[in-house]
Amino acid sequence: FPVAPEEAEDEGKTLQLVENYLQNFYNLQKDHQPHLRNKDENPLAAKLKEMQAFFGLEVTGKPDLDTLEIMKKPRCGIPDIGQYV
Amino acid sequence: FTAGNPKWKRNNLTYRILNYTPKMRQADVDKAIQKALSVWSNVTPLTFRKVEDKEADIMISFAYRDHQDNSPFDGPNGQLAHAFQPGEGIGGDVHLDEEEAWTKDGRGYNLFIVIAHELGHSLGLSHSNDPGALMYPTYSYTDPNEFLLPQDDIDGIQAIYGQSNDAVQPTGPITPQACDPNLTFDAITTLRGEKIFFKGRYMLRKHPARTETELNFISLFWPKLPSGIQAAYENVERDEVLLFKEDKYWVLRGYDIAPGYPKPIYRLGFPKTVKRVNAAYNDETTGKTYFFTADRYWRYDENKKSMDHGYPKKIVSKFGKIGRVDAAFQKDGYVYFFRGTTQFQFDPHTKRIVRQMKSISWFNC
Repeated sequence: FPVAPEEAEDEGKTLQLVENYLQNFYNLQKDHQPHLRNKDENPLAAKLKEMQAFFGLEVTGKPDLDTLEIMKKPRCGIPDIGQYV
Repeated sequence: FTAGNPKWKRNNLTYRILNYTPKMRQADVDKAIQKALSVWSNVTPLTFRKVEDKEADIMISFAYRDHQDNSPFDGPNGQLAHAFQPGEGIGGDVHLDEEEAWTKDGRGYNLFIVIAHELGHSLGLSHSNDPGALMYPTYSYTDPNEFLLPQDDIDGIQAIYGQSNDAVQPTGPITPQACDPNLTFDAITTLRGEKIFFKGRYMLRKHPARTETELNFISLFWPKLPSGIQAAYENVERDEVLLFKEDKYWVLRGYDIAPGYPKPIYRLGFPKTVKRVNAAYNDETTGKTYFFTADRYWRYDENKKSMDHGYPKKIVSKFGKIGRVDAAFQKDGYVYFFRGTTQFQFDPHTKRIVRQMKSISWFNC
């Protein structure tokens, strides 16, 4: 069935939350193309897996409930990986 | 460690507080910062000296949104603060988001906890994936009076600056792992169908419908509860859980701590000679609660709200050779007694121990 509008909006919000989080803390490049099916794994899914592995979550590559719960927690602004200069 | 392993070339560092948040008394901000600095100086050769009117190694300030360091803050919650790795200029500096509710206790965000974490970055540490570590990325409250720098953070900072100059090297708490065969428990209770295992400042939570065990700080759910809960039991009929530490006890009604607690355990009928309760369980069929202290047990009538006469009695007289009890709970008519890494399954009808297991048998290891 077509997704009901507010579900679509929720989905949009979720994607925004996930993208922001991975850009801020997992070095996801802003210009990634999350919706293009290229031969490599979707960079967003790859970064999501990295974040899930760091927090000891089940590594699904999908923004499941446990993952979103962690992303909503107040935290330090320093990235979890990579250089912060 | 931070990529490139940046570190200060000197052990005697300076810090300066550039401004203050209006949400706390200045004296409380000073105190929180001094305590946060001592978290690291206590376990390394590092020293910190406060300077007033010149450039310091670590400049501490409260800032709004875009504050010209390419990392704007995001308003209340979300990102609470950030800090820069050791180096000249902005290196080592700590920035705190002024729009957060900074406090010196469990409300809002505790300034001491956040600054202690950021100072870890100022000294060259990056984030740890140990959920109990101070350098874990997400905020979690611990009562500053009970705070002990975890071993994970001690190992990290000493790898950079070496050990403390003290004769006795400081050690810190280790985060419990559910499948650690050496795991022992302070207390265990059921809670609306779940099982809660208490260990230090942590609780391991086992829901029957989930395979994995959830590890949380006790303070995440109950900031007013101390760490080191020593006994706990659920009174299913009243939908209450009683929690004991030393000579005090708290009551959880549903998931919230009931007002007016803690109360002295002597209200339950213990004599003043009893200083703490080691374990407890409530027998759902008889409505009696069994308390375990040292090598004896007591029996409390929940309906009469008084201790039964003729107690305490020797544990061995009723429960056999289970020795002293660390923790206990009842499930499906059986009572499970925990002592160290051993668990006994006791059948109260036959008064026999029917099985002996490992303490971690509930965690699907």
